[in-house]
This record gives sequence, structure tokens and C-alpha cells, in this order.
Amino acid sequence: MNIFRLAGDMTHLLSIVVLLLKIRTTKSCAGISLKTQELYVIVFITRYLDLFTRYVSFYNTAMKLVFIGTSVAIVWYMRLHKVVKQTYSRDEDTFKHYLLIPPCFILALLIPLEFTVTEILWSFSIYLEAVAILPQLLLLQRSSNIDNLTGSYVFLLGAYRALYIVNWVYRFFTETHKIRWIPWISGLVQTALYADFFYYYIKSWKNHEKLRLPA
Amino acid sequence: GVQAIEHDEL
Repeated sequence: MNIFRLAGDMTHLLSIVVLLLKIRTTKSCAGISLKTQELYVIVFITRYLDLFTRYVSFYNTAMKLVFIGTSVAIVWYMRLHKVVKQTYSRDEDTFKHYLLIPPCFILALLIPLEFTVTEILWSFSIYLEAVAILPQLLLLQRSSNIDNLTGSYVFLLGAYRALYIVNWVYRFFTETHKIRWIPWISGLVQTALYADFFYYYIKSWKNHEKLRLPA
Repeated sequence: GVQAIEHDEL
């Protein structure tokens, strides 16, 4: 494992810590898209089915369990916690997220790594992760008041994806010289979706202004 | 092989 991959994973982990910190300390999930969080539960469960069939390392196994566990916990807080659920920005979180699932599944059937159940689900999870942030980005556009923790959460998620691209470039030249179309193209799409957000996040940070995304 | 590199990331 190289430093970029580790930095990416740690940034991903940190984004989840920031989100859970916001939820647990402020007892609020305002500005957080339940739709995106539900998609992440599906992404992690379908990708990490290989927990039962493939062992890579203790690190990988532990991280997979953490990602599944925390994503379920976040959805639990947003749907079922009696205080937190009342702060959910329901009226603004209107992206029809379930519509993303069939195209990703069809794409996984057409372009899997191998035509087996676990490989099709793995490809599906890669494609779904690429677009899972869309409901969250839409919600941020509609939010007149984006708090610091919510902005940090989305920034860290985007940074994690950007670091994975650096990791792939590094691996390509130092390890295998193998082109990995499925994760690379999906990862590039996923990172590109953050471009607009990054622009306004960095601008607000430089000018010491409150983050606002133009609709 | 294919499996090893594709699936060693998270």
C-alpha cells in the first residue's frame, strides 16, 4: 500500500468521523442527504460481500467492517433517532436516488470484470458510488445555511476520491502498468462531480466567507 | 492475477 492510498482511506475515514461527530454532538443531521447515505449503505454492502470469500489483509477487513457499520449507523440516526431525525432536511432532499440504481445495475451487467454474482455486484457498487454524492450536492445547493461540519464532510469525501486517483497513477507506474477501466473511469467521473463544490469551498475558505453554492 | 489487483482497494 502506498502513501496516497493510505491518505485516501484515512481521509475517507475522517469524513465519516466528522459526519458522526456532527450528528452526535449537535444532535442534528441538517444539510446531510439521507438519500446519499442510503446509497452508501448499498455501495458498501454490495462491494464488501467478498468479506466472506476473499481475505486481503487485516487492514482491509477492518476498514470494510467500519465502512459498513458506520454507514448503517448514520442511516439509523437519520431515520430512527428520535431527536436527530427531526432535524433531517426532508423537504430539500428530493433527489430520486432510487432511479440511479437500475442504470448502475444494467451497466454492471454489461460491463462487469467477470460474469459472476460477486463481480457484477462489485462493478455495480463502483458505478453506484460514482454517482451516490449527487443527492448530497443537490441538497447543498438548496441549503441557504451550510454549517462547517457539513462542508468539511463533503470536502473530505471529495479529497478521498482525488487521492485515490493519485494512488492509481502511482500504482500504474510503480506496480503493474495495468489499465483498470472500471474503477478508473468511475473514479474520474466521481471526482469530477466534486469540481464545482471544490471551487466554491476553496473560494469561501480563502475569503473567510460562509460556504454557499449557487443554484 | 486480475482479482488480486482489482480487489485490494476499498
